[in-house]
Amino acid sequence: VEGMTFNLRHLGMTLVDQPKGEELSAAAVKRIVATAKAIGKKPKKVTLKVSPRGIVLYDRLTNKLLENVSIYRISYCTVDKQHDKMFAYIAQNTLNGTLECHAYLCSKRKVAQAVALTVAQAFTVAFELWQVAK
Amino acid sequence: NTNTIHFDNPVYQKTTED
Repeated sequence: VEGMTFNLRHLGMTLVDQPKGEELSAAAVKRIVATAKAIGKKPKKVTLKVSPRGIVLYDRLTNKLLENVSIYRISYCTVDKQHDKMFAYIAQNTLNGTLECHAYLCSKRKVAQAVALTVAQAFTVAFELWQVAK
Repeated sequence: NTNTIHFDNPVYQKTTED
């Protein structure tokens, strides 16, 4: 419940028009990978902390808080089939309501799977807490 | 081939405040 931390690299973000879907997320990850390659920018090293409250992102070099994504804003998470070291989630931007797909490069496929499974557990715990609160 | 791992969030857009 207190959360788990993973060291990943943020590869990028792209807008999507649906909150979930295998084809949709695969296409989004493909776009992010292509853009990152085109730009040739090294993916930013981040620390991703997962808990039933949501996902918190810190810049690993400066320890600066990058983003605090509430669990209620995250619609979906996945490990991409083609890029199996890539973990991605789709979240709604609170400012403008747009749906963003964020993709992260993990050191190994197992790490990507561990992150996805941990986020899924956070979804489940958050749902149980939400039902109690209701 | 390994199938994708994906999870939908049951609390997406559900907030306790409203």
